[in-house]
Amino acid sequence: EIPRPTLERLPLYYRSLSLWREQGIITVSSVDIGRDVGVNVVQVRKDLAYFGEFGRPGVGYNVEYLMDELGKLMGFTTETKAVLIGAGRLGTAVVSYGGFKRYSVKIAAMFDTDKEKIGTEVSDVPILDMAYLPQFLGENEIELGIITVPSLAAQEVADILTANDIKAIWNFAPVSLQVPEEIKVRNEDLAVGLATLCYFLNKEKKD
Amino acid sequence: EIPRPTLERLPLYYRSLSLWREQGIITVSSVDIGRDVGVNVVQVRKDLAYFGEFGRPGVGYNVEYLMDELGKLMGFTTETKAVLIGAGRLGTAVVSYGGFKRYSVKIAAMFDTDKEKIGTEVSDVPILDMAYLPQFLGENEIELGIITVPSLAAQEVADILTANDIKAIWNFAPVSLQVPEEIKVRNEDLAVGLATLCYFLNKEKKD
Ligand SMILES: NC(=O)c1ccc[n+]([C@@H]2O[C@H](COP(=O)([O-])OP(=O)(O)OC[C@H]3O[C@@H](n4cnc5c(N)ncnc54)[C@H](O)[C@@H]3O)[C@@H](O)[C@H]2O)c1
Ligand SMILES: NC(=O)c1ccc[n+]([C@@H]2O[C@H](COP(=O)([O-])OP(=O)(O)OC[C@H]3O[C@@H](n4cnc5c(N)ncnc54)[C@H](O)[C@@H]3O)[C@@H](O)[C@H]2O)c1
Repeated sequence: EIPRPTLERLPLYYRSLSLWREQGIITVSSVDIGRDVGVNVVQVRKDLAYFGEFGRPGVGYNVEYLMDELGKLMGFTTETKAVLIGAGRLGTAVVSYGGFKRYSVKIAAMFDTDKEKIGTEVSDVPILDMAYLPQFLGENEIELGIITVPSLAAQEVADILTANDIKAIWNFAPVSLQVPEEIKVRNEDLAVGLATLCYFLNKEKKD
Repeated sequence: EIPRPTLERLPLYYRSLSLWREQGIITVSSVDIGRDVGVNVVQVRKDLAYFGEFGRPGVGYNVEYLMDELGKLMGFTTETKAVLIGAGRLGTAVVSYGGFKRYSVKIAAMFDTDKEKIGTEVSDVPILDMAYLPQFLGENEIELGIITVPSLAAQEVADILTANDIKAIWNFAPVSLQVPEEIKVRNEDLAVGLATLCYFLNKEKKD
């Protein structure tokens, strides 16, 4: 079983590797990885050792090989089909962010209740009428629902998703969702990243 | 010294406590906290034990008291002044998200190069001309810069911030910024949260 903190770091290593591959870099060291991601080099080696012997002492890691291994392990090489509900500021920023393609997540469609948005597109993703969501989920094998609606609408949206066989929910609305046990929910809160930064800022002031 | 994983969880506890305080709840147990945040109850007790004896066995934690203690410790009770550069989809979503007030972060102004946006406001925060940024930083004691511009512009923005005594940068652009050692940088990548969710989705398929 892989510890949770290690799991949270692997996508960061994968991102660094994919940027290096684009630049044509063949091998990197654990020091390179640690510096790029901001993680202690001993921790990098410990994390990667969970999956077998990738690096050779003094030679480093082969970028292509390590990326393939991590990709297979984390499921980044198989496509995950998603829908996004709430095509507002945050929703459209999420859809137009290219960073998700690296993990093979495909946002098939967005859904909204705003008549002015329905029928338009953002980054080639259509915005469809919320009334059509149950049928769309039934016709396509959608595994993931991304919720970027206002808090008051979030639970009602989650209910529609869970009633139509969604497997996982990525929730940005600042509410705790009530969903069946077997549905995986990840609550994203940007404020947490900011709060951690505040801690280091204030620690410095006190020291 | 508080371990990093503990530090990342404290803002989540703080958020739960602030939502309970708003609902008028006086005491909560470590089980309540663990369930709301999605963390194992033993871990909750271990995390809180770093800061002293808050809870009484069988009685639980006083919401108000625990919140004050955590707030002082993490620096959430002192105001952090920030500016945001790049008033696009993501930038305006960040500014209008109420979650930051809980941590006493005040976004004093946004900056952009787009003439159509300069002179307008989002959630009472003015959008100012990028040319004015150095002067604005000199006249106000701004500690934090939030970068939500396209990747190509990110380094140039970071250079202006560091040249004008910024202390910390919260970076959303998917590039590694070169900044002086003493500046704290947090790179935020929403794709990492998504990637972790994909891991659990795919693990389920394999099992
Ligand atoms: N967790 C975070 O870090 C974070 C950061 C920013 C915003 N947010 C949250 O994300 C959400 C969206 O924020 P935003 O700034 O994009 O808001 P927004 O108002 O720009 O967008 C909300 C969209 O949801 C649509 N909508 C409303 N009710 C709906 C329903 N029942 N079904 C389908 N669509 C519906 C609206 O028409 C609109 O397009 C809010 O809940 C906000 O609190 C969270
Ligand atoms: N890290 C993540 O998880 C994540 C998620 C979504 C978007 N992003 C990134 O955030 C950034 C913004 O995305 P978006 O969807 O909001 O884009 P956007 O095009 O909607 O907004 C960018 C804004 O920056 C302004 N701008 C451009 N150059 C500037 C400069 N030199 N100085 C000041 N302002 C400038 C533009 O006028 C525009 O208002 C991009 O780099 C994107 O890759 C990151």
